[in-house]
Amino acid sequence: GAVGLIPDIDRRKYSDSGRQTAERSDMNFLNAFEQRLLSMFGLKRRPTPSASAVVPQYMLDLYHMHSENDDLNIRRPRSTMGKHVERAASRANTIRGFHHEEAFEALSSLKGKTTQQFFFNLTSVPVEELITAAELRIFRDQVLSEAGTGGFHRINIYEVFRPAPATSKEPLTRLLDTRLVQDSHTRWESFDVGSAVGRWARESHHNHGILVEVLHPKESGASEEAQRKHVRVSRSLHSDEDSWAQARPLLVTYSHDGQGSAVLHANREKR
Amino acid sequence: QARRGQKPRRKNPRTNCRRHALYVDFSDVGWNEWIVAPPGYHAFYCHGECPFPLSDHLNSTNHAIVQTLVNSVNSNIPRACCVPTELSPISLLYLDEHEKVILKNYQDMVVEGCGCR
Repeated sequence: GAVGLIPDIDRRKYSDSGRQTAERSDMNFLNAFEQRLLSMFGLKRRPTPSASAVVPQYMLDLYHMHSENDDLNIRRPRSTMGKHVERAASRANTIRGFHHEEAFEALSSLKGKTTQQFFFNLTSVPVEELITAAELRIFRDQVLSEAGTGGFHRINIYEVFRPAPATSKEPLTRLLDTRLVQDSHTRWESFDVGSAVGRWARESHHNHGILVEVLHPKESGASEEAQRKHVRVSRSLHSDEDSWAQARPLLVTYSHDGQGSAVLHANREKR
Repeated sequence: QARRGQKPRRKNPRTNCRRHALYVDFSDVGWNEWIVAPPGYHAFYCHGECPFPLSDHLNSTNHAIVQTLVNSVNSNIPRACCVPTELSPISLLYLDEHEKVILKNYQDMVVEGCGCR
């Protein structure tokens, strides 16, 4: 059904001889073509994204980096994919990007430590799709300090097994990934959350989200408030709202639905 | 330089099976709201006659074997069809109905070659 999305009956109408005049046949043709395209995407109706829908730059970079549809001569910024996902990503034929549900955030700023809970809604992942890898991408904004040398922050990524029974209690968590980073750099960090996300997609009732803990350096020239701004885990930690849409944390899943070849080597698959 | 007096060669009205270009520009059909990239889709399609297995011009010789072959063709047997014989995938970046961004590879989307089958 995917071969040649143009319905047979009307192909020659839309080739060299130009468009037919009969409005009706145009609409029939387009409706038939659209239904084929939507069913191929597994969509029931044509999506109507709102103006506020955001396409993360990383997804665009992945598309341009590996798609044969794109003019490879154009030099583009290259996002760095997490090493831990490269192998699984090379086998995936579907890559999905998710932003967390801000309504379920739980930001807490204690002395020397900032924690934030993220909940990602994965119900849009079809059951037949097997998630083979997932990365949580978090943006770090350079902190300028008088001393000039950047302090070191420890970023810990936990899976929440059971939410905190009360605000005074701690949730039950499991450490998924950790990293020591210097706050004089600006870049994206990629953390391996594949083991948790793969299970959540299969059994959504296990999905209690991810807890990100940032331990700030004790001895550092920068103020506590400036340090909290380094790791972009919440909209409220920053004054400029505009950058949040592209700098907010992004969960990227790599999956395969059992049809066709991998995205990231489309050109090599050409027969 | 066309030679004087020679009739221009009559273009064969029936073209044999081959691949024809066909580009669907997603903005023409309003899909660029949800398909982020590429901006359009090189669909191509196969179209043309399949004189297979015997081409008509073979009938111009009176050689016994050729005449036997040409006249023994059973006209009730349907002719071969002009269909895609080589295909390649494309990647599409789009927003689904939940406004989630998806990059997906779709098999057999671009017709690379056609043939009579």
